[in-house]
Amino acid sequence: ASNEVTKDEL
Amino acid sequence: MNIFRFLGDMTHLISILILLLKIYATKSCSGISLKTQELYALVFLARYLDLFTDFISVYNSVMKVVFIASSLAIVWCMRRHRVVRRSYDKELDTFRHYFLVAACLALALLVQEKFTFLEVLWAFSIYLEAVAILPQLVLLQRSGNVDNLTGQYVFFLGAYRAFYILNWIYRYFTETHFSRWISCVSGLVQTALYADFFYYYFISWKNNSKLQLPA
Repeated sequence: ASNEVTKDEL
Repeated sequence: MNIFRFLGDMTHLISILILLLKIYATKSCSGISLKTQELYALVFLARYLDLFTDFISVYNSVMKVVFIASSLAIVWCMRRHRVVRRSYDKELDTFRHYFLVAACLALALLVQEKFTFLEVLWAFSIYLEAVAILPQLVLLQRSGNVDNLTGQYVFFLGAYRAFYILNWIYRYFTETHFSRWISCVSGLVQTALYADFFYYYFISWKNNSKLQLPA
């Protein structure tokens, strides 16, 4: 699993 | 998207609309820090480069474009508009904002999720947003009197930060993999900077008097 966080905030 | 995040975005949008309204209606930018506005423009440009690489939702993309366009429009008005620029409190707006940019860039190079161009710029924009309000708060402090629209502008900006913190708390408890400590720590710092302003804002609201900051 990658620990990349989706940047879904502004 | 939860209600706190949505309210945060809306109060952010309202704060920008209030600022645009003030500039448009009064043809004046007195009490507004050009340095803070330049920092916000830089924050949005650095963070929303992902418009070209990642698509999240139409809502996200539209908001990003709105934030970039409005911040550039405000900077343009304050620098170039024949009438508006005359009301700029240049001698009060002396905060050394380049130091903030340099410090945030250095921090972003040291602390980021991944050492890539976009990730460094993203972290840089988060750090810079946290401190971008400083020149504005210093300017308000120096001028003492705060006009109504400027006071509302800063109030809604602060409300936006407060809602984002509630949003993170909500996400922390409802999502299994929510960890975003760079945003959260920076967001807490940013909100703390408003604490003093909020205190005086509420006092003036309670006493139904004009907002005044102590010298």
